[in-house]
Amino acid sequence: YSFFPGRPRWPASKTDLTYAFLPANSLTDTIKSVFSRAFDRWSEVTPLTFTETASFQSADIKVGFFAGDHNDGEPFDGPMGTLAHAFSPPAGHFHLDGEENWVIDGVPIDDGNFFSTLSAVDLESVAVHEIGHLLGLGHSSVEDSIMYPTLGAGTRRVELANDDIQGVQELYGSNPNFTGPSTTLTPSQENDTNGTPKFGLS
Amino acid sequence: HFFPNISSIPPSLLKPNATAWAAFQKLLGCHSGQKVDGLAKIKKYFHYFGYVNSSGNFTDDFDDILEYAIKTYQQNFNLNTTGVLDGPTIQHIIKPRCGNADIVNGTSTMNSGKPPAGTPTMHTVAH
Repeated sequence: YSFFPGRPRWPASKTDLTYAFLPANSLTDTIKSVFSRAFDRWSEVTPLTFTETASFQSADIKVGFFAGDHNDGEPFDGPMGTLAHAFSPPAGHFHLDGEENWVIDGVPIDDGNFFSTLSAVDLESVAVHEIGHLLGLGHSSVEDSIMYPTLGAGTRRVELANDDIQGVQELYGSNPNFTGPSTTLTPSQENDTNGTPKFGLS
Repeated sequence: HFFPNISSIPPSLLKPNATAWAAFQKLLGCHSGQKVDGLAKIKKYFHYFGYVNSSGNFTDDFDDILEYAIKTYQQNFNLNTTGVLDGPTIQHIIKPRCGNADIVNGTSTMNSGKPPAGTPTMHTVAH
C-alpha cells in the first residue's frame, strides 16, 4: 500500500464524514446505494463513518459524474481509458466519467458471461477504489488489492484486501468491531470474466 | 450511461474497440532506437500517470526517457522489466484504469518506489 506525498489524511477531529452527489446528475436511489455499499467497506475497517447529506456545498466528499473536460485540469476521455479520479484528503472531490457504461448491479448474470463485452464497468468496484484515494491511499502493486490502478474489463473487485486494510488502518486505526480479515462484513460476490468466483478476502 | 446489468446495455454502446487507448496496440514490439508514429502519444500517456516528467512536445523517437518510463511501469505492475513495448505490457496499458497518477511529485507510490525485495533495511543500535 502507499500514501500520497506527505501522507495527507482527514483530521483526527473528523471521523464522521459526509458525502453528497452532484444535484445535476439526478442519481436514482439505486445508484446512490452502490456508493453507500462502497463507503461501508471502508467504515467497517476504520473508525470512520460516512453519511449522505443533501447539501453538496457543505459535504466533506462531493461525488459527480462528468464528461470530457470538467475544469479540474484532468479531462475524461470517453468510454474506457480513465474511469474516474479522486483527490487526496481533505479535498474530497470524487469525479467519475459520465461516458462509461456503468453497471449498477454487480451480481453476475446466470450464464456467467458477466461483463462479457469490453466496455461495461462495474460501478461499485470503481467507487471502492476511489474512496481509498479520498481517504489518503495511493496506488498499490498488489494485484488483488482494491488500490491496484487497473480494472480489467470483465472484473468486479469490491472486497478490501489485506494490503488495503493495513494501509488505511495505518492512517486511521481500526474499527473496534473489526476482528481481522476473516470477518465477512459486507456480502458481495467477486467474479472474473468467465464467472469463476474469486476467493479474495472475505 | 447507467445500466442495472450488462444485458440492458444497447449493443450500439458496447464498442470494444472504441477505447481511448486501443491505438497503442499498433506499437507492439517497439524498442529503444526506433522512431515510430504514435510513440509521442504513449509518452503523453506515461506523462499523464507520472512516469515522464517533462511535459514538452513529445517526439516519436523511442528514447531513454521512454525506455525508463516503460521499465518503471513494468516494475509497478509486476511485469518483466524489458523496457520494450511487449505484448503483456501493451495489454496492460490499454486496460481501463483509475485516472490518478501512479507516480506523484516524482515519487512512486507503487513497487518502483520501494526498496527492491530483500534489500537489507538499515539497522541501528542505540547505545
